[in-house]
Amino acid sequence: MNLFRFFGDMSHLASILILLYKIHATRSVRGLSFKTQALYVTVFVARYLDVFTEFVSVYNTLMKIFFISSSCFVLYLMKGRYRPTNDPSIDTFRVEYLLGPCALLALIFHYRWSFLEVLWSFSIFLESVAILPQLFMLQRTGEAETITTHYLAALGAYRALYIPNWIYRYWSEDVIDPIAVTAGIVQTALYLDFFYVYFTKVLQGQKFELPA
Amino acid sequence: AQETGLHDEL
Repeated sequence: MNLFRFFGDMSHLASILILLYKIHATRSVRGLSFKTQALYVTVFVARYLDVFTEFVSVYNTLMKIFFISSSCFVLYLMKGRYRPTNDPSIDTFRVEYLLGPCALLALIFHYRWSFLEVLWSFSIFLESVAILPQLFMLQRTGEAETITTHYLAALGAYRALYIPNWIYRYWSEDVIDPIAVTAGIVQTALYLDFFYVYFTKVLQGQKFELPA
Repeated sequence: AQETGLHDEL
C-alpha cells in the first residue's frame, strides 16, 4: 500500500458517500444514470467474488464488502425509494455495446484461464467504461447539479491516483499489471473532458454547464 | 518487471 493508492481508495470511498449524500439531501436521484450504477454493481460483484476465496487484508476485505453493498444500496434507492425521481428517458446509452466487447476482451486478455480470473478481467474492462452512460447523460442534458459533479470528480480522482500508484509499484516492487494499467489509463482519459469543465467552472463557483 | 496477476488492489 502506498499513499497514491490509499488516497485513491479514500477518494473512491468519498465519491460513494457524496453520491449517497446527494440522494439524501435532494431526496432525488435526478441527474444520475441508473445504467452506470448498475454497471458498477456488475463490476464489483464480478471482481470481488474472491472475497470468499482470497484474503489480502482486513482493509481489502472491508472495502470490498463496502463497495458491493453500497452500490447495491444505490440501485435500491434508484429503483425503490426514489424511483419517481428517476428519468429513464434520458438514460439512453446502450450498455450492450459495453458488455459485449468487455466480455470478449476478458476472454482474450486474462492472467489465467479460470472462471474467477476471466471474471476479474471482465470487471476491469467494464469498470473502465462504466461511467460512459453517466457522462453521456451529462452531455445530453448539458448540465449537472454541483453535488453530482463533486461525485464524478471524486470518482475520477480515484482513477487518476491509481496511475502514480502503478508507476510507484513498478519501480519499488518491480511489478506491473498490464490489464489493470491499460484499462485504468483508458478510464482516466474518459474523465479529461469532464475535469476540464469541473476545474474551469464548478471550482470557480459556477454551475456545471456545457456549451450548447 | 514481472506481471502481478495478484489482485491485491481494489
